[in-house]
Amino acid sequence: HFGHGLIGMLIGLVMVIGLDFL
Amino acid sequence: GGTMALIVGIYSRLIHAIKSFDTRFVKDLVTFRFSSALSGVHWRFMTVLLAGIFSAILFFTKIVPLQVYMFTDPELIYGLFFGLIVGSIVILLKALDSFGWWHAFYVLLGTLIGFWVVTLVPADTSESPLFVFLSGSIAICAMVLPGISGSYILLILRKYDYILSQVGKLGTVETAEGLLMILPFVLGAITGLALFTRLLSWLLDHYYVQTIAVLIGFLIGSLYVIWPYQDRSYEEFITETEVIEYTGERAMELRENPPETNLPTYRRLGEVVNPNATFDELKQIELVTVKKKLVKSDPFIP
Repeated sequence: HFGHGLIGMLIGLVMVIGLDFL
Repeated sequence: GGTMALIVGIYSRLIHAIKSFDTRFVKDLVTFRFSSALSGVHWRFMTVLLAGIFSAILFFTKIVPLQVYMFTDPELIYGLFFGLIVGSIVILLKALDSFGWWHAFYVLLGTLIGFWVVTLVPADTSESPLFVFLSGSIAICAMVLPGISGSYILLILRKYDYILSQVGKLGTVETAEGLLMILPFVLGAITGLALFTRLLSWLLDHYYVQTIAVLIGFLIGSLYVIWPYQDRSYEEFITETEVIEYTGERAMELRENPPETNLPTYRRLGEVVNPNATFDELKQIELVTVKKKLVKSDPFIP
């Protein structure tokens, strides 16, 4: 499940960057 | 535990708020001086925080059951937290003003300690009340530290299944015994929390940058176990045993449709209670509730 891990990491990064931006 | 508090930047406030619930507060409370009790504690902050924690627990157990997905889709869930923590580390490090080599030293120190803790191997320990008390105080310290989970520390101390089975006794005929066994744990947790938040708040007040740098190190150290691609091994704990008819409907149902075993908890058939009975109809069999817990994970690069 290589893709799953990648998608998860991307979502996590986007979440934290979004939070920081807000 | 403390991970999210550190990530969203309320760590210092959280520690000071926990610390504010002191003996004066308890004294005011038991003497019914409520307004005086409330005036000394950060109750607004704690109420909002607890409301948030409570709604998150409800949301992530009932609507989006994270504890199930952690077992069925570990790559996705661990990946999410990995991304979240990597991003936070960068942002937190940037927030430390004038980053110098001495900061790097504290970050490295935290990383080494964090890595050491998250790769500890479970050890057999005593079940004496004194050690249960100690386990409670260590586990609660882990809970307020970022990157280290309290339940993980209980696993390392081999007290996870013990506490869980005592909690399982609550509400049954053994409620009193369960409460008595949990009591040292709860007292340990309260003592540990009271002492540790005092130490942390002192450190944050006097050595803020160094403390935050070590805590960021803990986050970095914990990345090793949060890495989504791991060979995971689980341990199973039997939390409940019920005796049912061997040829009864529930037993037949379980034989026809074996339970999915990659769930955090599932029910399966155990041993036959009376294997020497003449007829199957007279036999009884155990129905056990199994709880799975991650005990070991070896990261790999896919």
